Amino acid sequence: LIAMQSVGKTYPMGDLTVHALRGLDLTIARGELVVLLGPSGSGKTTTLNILGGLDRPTGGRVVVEGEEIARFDERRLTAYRRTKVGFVFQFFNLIPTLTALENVEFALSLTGRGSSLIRRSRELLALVSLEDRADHFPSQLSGGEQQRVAIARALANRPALLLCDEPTGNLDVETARQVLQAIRDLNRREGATVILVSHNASIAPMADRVVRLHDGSVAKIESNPHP
Amino acid sequence: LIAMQSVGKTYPMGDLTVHALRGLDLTIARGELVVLLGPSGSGKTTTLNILGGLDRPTGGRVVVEGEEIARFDERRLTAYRRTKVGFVFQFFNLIPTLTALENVEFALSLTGRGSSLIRRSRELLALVSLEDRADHFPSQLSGGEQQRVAIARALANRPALLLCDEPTGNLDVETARQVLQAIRDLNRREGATVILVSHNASIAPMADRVVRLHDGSVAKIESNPHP
Ligand SMILES: Nc1ncnc2c1ncn2[C@@H]1O[C@H](COP(=O)(O)OP(=O)(O)OP(=O)(O)O)[C@@H](O)[C@H]1O
Ligand SMILES: Nc1ncnc2c1ncn2[C@@H]1O[C@H](COP(=O)(O)OP(=O)(O)OP(=O)(O)O)[C@@H](O)[C@H]1O
Ligand SMILES: [Mg+2]
Ligand SMILES: [Mg+2]
Repeated sequence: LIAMQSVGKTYPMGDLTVHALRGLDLTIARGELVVLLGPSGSGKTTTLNILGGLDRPTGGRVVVEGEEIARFDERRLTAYRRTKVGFVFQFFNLIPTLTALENVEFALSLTGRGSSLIRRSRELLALVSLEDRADHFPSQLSGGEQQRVAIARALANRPALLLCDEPTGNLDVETARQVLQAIRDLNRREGATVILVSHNASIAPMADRVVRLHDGSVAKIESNPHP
Repeated sequence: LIAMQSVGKTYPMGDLTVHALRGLDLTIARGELVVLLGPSGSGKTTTLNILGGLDRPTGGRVVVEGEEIARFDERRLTAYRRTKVGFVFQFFNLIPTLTALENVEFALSLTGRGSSLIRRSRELLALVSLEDRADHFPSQLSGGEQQRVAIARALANRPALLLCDEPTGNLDVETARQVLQAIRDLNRREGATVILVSHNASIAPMADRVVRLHDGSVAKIESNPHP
């Protein structure tokens, strides 16, 4: 499904250049659940942003379902993001002027499912135990509640590619387990390809493979025989 | 040092009322290191915000060093926050128009230490391994790097009361260990009173006591004999 070949991302900073990614090589099969680990600053968010069409590499190739997405113009990238990708951002990116329910409805409406929009949105909020926070605005939600709305929103369109940037960083063990179960179900039942960035060591066992980044490139890949 | 007596915090939401805190009783001794745990939405951030003078309870009393801070006017609360409290926010609250170094310098300048401001700021960034990100703006930093600037900033004035809301939520195990060591040092060497909210189970052993919240009040308190 995905091939990243010698991908680079640099930021010129005066005399210095920051290499967020350098010579990153990674192939991911359709339906795989990959956990992406690595120290703070090693390039995990940058990798997800490039795969999700939110950022472009400064070098290398990124091929998704046979198409080189780094070469898409803005219109095609937007279509790619809306139809193919579900994204749980490290800092949620909820729409502050919409309630929890409206944030999920909005995501659903982007792929045009008119009828049962409200019913499906309520189901998604129930999946992350937020049915009684439906009418709260993001500023009226706890950190972990905002994170869960972001997860419900990402799952809404049953995306072919689910990208999760620290989806349990603000959740207690029990709530985290619930969320990871929902992500795993999407992978197992719908065949979604999932890339999960997490510092939570207990997440690694659920992966098909664990990819470790270091200083902007792949340092190590481990396979889990029975995830 | 701190006494919270039957503290309540309610938010009227149309017909329903949300009880973020209800009848919360908690006493914390000077120099204690307390870890505050509990499910997402149980009132941890609300508790820290009230102790840090960022929010007021709707019921009960909050006494810090003999003074009822919930009765302070805005000027006294601002002075309390600046001189007594160091705060690591769940979502950092960095000043977006200042670099990492400037964010730390700004915190130092609030307590008027003119000379060696830059040197001390650089030391604090080095403490969290960010010396070569000094000139990056928050938008040019990774999630964990932003979190570390927030930590450096909170430690800057060696506060008497350090309040940390999920300080390692975006950090890998190794970086988290480094940060927790710095927090522990402030507690052991400077005698700072520390209240640490965390979902990270490995943090509990470093506490003198572990306080568990549930639905806005204290459910359980455990003492660690030898933290
Ligand atoms: N402004 C507000 N209006 C209405 N409800 C609110 C508001 N702020 C917080 N709440 C509610 O109060 C409860 C406690 O919030 P708080 O942020 O203290 O939880 P928390 O323990 O920090 O959770 P987390 O672990 O998810 O960060 C939550 O259920 C939240 O929905
Ligand atoms: N706009 C930018 N300008 C300059 N440097 C940047 C910019 N964005 C990111 N960086 C740098 O690129 C590196 C990789 O960032 P990235 O956000 O991908 O890390 P990460 O692995 O997600 O880290 P974390 O675990 O802390 O979230 C970091 O060292 C960061 O400082
Ligand atoms: Mg990141
Ligand atoms: Mg919170």
